Order: sequence, then structure tokens, then C-alpha cells
Amino acid sequence: VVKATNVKKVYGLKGSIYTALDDINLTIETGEFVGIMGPSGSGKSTLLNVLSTIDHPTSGDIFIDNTNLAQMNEDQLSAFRRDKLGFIFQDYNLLDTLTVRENILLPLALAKIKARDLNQKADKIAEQFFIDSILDKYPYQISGGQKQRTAVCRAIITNPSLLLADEPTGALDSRSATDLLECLKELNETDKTTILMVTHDAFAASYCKRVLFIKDGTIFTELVKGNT
Amino acid sequence: VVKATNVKKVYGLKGSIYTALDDINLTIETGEFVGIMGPSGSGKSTLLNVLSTIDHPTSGDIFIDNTNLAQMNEDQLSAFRRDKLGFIFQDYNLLDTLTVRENILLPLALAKIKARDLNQKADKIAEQFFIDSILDKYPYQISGGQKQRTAVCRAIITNPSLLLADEPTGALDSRSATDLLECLKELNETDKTTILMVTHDAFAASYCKRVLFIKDGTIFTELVKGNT
Ligand SMILES: Nc1ncnc2c1ncn2[C@@H]1O[C@H](COP(=O)(O)OP(=O)(O)OP(=O)(O)O)[C@@H](O)[C@H]1O
Ligand SMILES: Nc1ncnc2c1ncn2[C@@H]1O[C@H](COP(=O)(O)OP(=O)(O)OP(=O)(O)O)[C@@H](O)[C@H]1O
Ligand SMILES: [Mg+2]
Ligand SMILES: [Mg+2]
Repeated sequence: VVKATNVKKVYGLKGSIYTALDDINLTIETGEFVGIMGPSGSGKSTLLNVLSTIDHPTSGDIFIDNTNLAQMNEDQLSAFRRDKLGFIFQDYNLLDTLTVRENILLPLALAKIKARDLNQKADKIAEQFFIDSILDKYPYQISGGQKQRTAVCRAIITNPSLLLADEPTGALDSRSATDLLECLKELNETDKTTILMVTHDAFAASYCKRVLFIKDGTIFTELVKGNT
Repeated sequence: VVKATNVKKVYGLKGSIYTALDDINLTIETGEFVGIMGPSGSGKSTLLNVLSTIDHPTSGDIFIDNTNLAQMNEDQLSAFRRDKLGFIFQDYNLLDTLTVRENILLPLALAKIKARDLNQKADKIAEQFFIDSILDKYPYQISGGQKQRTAVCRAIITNPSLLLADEPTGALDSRSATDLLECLKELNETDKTTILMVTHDAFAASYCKRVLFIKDGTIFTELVKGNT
């Protein structure tokens, strides 16, 4: 369960401040697949950054499984990010000095898994997203959509219990996008992965069971999927 | 007029080569608005890079207004890129050490326009895309969609005669995307700007008069817009 209570995020100091999040309240139950939609600049990425502990709220509380993040020490936060969280970044955040394979495996390297297991895992997940032929290339040698899928593989290779996805289909053609969305659907239904996905795309949003709408740093409405 | 004849682009050397473009032939007439669609990794960005002189084909010829690019010297190529070309990059290519305003104005700074004129031009174009409030921020301080629109402003501020746009709506919500597409439509209809736009989005493609479909580095079909 992910819960945000009166979360606010203000950037800047002195005379030049900007309120990116303004009184966010939300609860995401374990196993939910929730979408977040809203205009450009409305606070979606900021919200994911704050929920994932990558950034800190200016005020307010965030609870992960009933534990207030503000009360976790750095070791506990690192363990959460390493063992429970997967994050597909809007701008991918691949490391340019690592190959596609090494980027995908980075979370597992941090968890000290055996080398042979690593290569098998990388091969298998890369095949699923049709990027197995580029595993030895570097990020500057692959296309935008190939980078995005590399980022997806890296985010899900640890089988995280919470997956935050920031516009994971933006650079994908419709076939690749559908492949990804079906994979997320399966993770949610089979592995009970909790998924929070930011998207601008109505087709992607149709995979969510519930969609929160954000504007000017505030959630102002939500839609819950019917049974049609 | 942009014309490509038997263009091929091969990456790599020795035993590790990859053919990203394989025998491209196309003609874009002055004033056309042409789309390019195709699967991820099919060669779209590579094609734009080669047509814009940012990269070189391995073989084949490209003509801009009947002049073979291979016969232009570096000064002529620089003049073409500076005076005639606008490019909206897939990953935006903003300079992190420049503000949004300075990024937008970079092409004009290169053309040595007067300072007062510069600020007016930046204000005007930024207002058109609703990023006038962030002109003094740096790229790490703005959202994905705000970066994309900054890149758009920078590409069109010189009123280029040829605009290459690599997935210019990928990070935009539908309202921002429509604003951009309407702007491109106006540039094409009013200023006679020749536009070649890569897109994965059917709505964006509907703005094009003609769409070329690329797969495995080859154009394999095209659709021409009817009058319905
Ligand atoms: N510098 C490079 N070195 C080696 N291979 C490259 C290089 N740049 C691109 N490629 C390969 O060439 C192919 C075409 O790349 P390109 O970026 O043109 O694809 P694209 O159609 O734009 O895809 P997307 O829709 O994902 O952006 C891809 O398979 C890519 O891996
Ligand atoms: N580091 C920062 N410093 C100052 N302002 C920031 C910073 N990061 C984001 N902002 C501002 O906060 C607002 C929300 O940004 P955020 O990236 O969350 O938007 P978003 O909803 O993800 O938009 P998009 O759909 O364009 O990706 C924007 O107006 C942005 O300019
Ligand atoms: Mg964002
Ligand atoms: Mg591309």
C-alpha cells in the first residue's frame, strides 16, 4: 500500500519558488494498476519521484506498507529502492558507459546475483521486448524506442512489488507499446505487482483499473474502470 | 526539394556492422508536409540525420534544391543548417548550461541578430507554446513536455525553409500536441515550410499530406491523403 497525505513539493529558494505538488492525497492498494494523466507540467513526474523516494516532499507524509518514509534511514530506503521498486524513467536514465545488457542487469548487480543467472535473465527479458539483438550495443548506438525498452527491462528484471512507470510508451510504435502494456498487465495480474503509470495515451490508460487526473499539482478527479 | 537516391547507412566496422538504411529513394517537393512512420528501430531517426547533414550516408546521394550534399563544402553545409534547416530532435538536445530562453535563441545567436529583437522573438514564440513562464529555468528544472516544446521553439524560431521533426509530440498531452500540430500546419500552409515529420501517432500523421512507411531501413509503401 502506497499512501500520500497532504504532500507538497516546492522547488527553488528565496524569491524564485515553484509549487509543483500542492496537497496531494492518494492511496494505492497493493496489487492495483493505477494510471495518472494530466497536462504537461502538472506534476506527474514530480509525484512519481516523491513516491519512489528519489526526491523528498517539502511537507506531508508518504507511507509505504504503513511505514512513514520520513522515518526510514538511508539503509532502509536503499533496500526499498533495490528490492521492491522498479522505475521506468521518462528520459530512460540509461548509463552511457554500460552496454544494453549491463544497463538491464544493473539492479541485479547491486543485489549480487550469480553471473550465469544474470546473462540468462537478461537474454530472456530482452527477447520478450525484441531487443535481444542489441544487448552488446551502447545507448548512443540504439534508437529512441530501443532505449525505452531497455529502461523497461531494467525496471522489471528484479520483479519489483511496486512499479512506477513514467510514460513508458512515449517512444514506441503501436506494436511495441501493446507488447509492453500486455507485459505490465501480466505482471499486475500474475505477480500482483502494484503499478502506477503516468501516460498521455488513452490506449495505455485503458489498461489501468483506475486513473487519477492531476492538474497544477493537485489530483482533481479520478475515473474507475467499468465492466464493459 | 529534398531528394535521396540509393541512400545507404551502415554503422560499425569490421565484424560488427549494422545496416540502418538500405537503398532509400525519396523525393520531398518544396512546401510538402510529409510523415514518416515505422516500427521502432526501422531507421527513421537515421534517415532524418542523414537528410539534415548531421550524419553522412555510407553510399548514395542526397540533393537539396538540386545540389548534391557531397559537393558542398563545410561552410556551405553550415550555412544550410544555420539558415534553412530547423530540427526537432527526438531527445530534444537541449544544452544543460543554457536557460530555456538561451536554448530557444541559440540558432539566432549564431546568426548574429540584435539583442532586443532576440528577447521579443523568444517571448512571442514561448507564449505560443505556453512556456513563457519557464524561460529563465534550466533544462533540469522543467518537465519532459516543457523540454520538448523548448526544442520545438528553437527549431522554428529561424523560420526555416525545411523543418525535420523527430516525434515532436511524444512527450505532450493531447492539448499541447494539437497546439504544436496546428502550428506546423500553419508554417506549412502560410510560410510554405517544407516539413518532414517522424511520428508514431496516427493523429499527428493525419496532419501530413503524405506518409511514407519505413521498415528495416527501406521505404516500402506510402499513403497519400484523400479529400474526405
Ligand atoms: N550509432 C549507431 N551504431 C550502431 N547502430 C545504430 C546506431 N544508431 C542507430 N543504430 C541502429 O540502427 C537502427 C535504426 O535506428 P534509428 O534510430 O534510425 O531507428 P528509429 O526508426 O528512429 O527507431 P525509434 O522509433 O525507436 O526511435 C536501430 O536498429 C539502431 O539500433
Ligand atoms: N527541479 C525543478 N526546479 C524547478 N521547477 C521544477 C523542477 N522540476 C520540475 N519543475 C516544475 O514543476 C512542474 C511539474 O513538473 P513535472 O516534471 O512533474 O511535470 P509533468 O506533469 O511530468 O509534465 P510532462 O507531462 O511534461 O512530463 C513543471 O512546471 C516544472 O517546470
Ligand atoms: Mg513528466
Ligand atoms: Mg527514432
